Amino acid sequence: PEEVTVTDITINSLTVTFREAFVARGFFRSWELE
Amino acid sequence: PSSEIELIFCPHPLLVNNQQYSQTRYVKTTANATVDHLSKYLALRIALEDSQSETQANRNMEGEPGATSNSSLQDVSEKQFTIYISTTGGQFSTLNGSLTLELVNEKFWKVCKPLELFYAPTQDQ
Repeated sequence: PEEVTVTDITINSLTVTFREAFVARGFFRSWELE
Repeated sequence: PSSEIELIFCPHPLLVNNQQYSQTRYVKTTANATVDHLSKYLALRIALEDSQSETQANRNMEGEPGATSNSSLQDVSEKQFTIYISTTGGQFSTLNGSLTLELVNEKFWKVCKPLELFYAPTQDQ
């Protein structure tokens, strides 16, 4: 995907990173394997 | 380090008006993220997108750059979302906020495909 948005979210001191793309192909490994 | 989870995140087909939120979201995060993390992430992303749309609309109306409305961003970011997963028979189960996505994957999904979840604004707001 051309653009991926990266966002960190913290709850109760646990920070996790989210990455979001406009399309699945090229972003989701499991779809690429199909 | 926690393993990565791939998510397809869609508006709840029964609880969300198509014009309200129509976007399917392709998301990756770590398996230790909880449903609450996901809910907060969604609230933030939608608030930012709404705020950007509003700014763009202001620009179009006034013919000059508009400022992002911090008050509206705060209002929208306080909106809460409930997360659902599809179960057998076309039913939807509400996911508890404290569940990790790893647990959701193991307990409800069990297939080697991106985890498919649904979202809708929390009803009692």
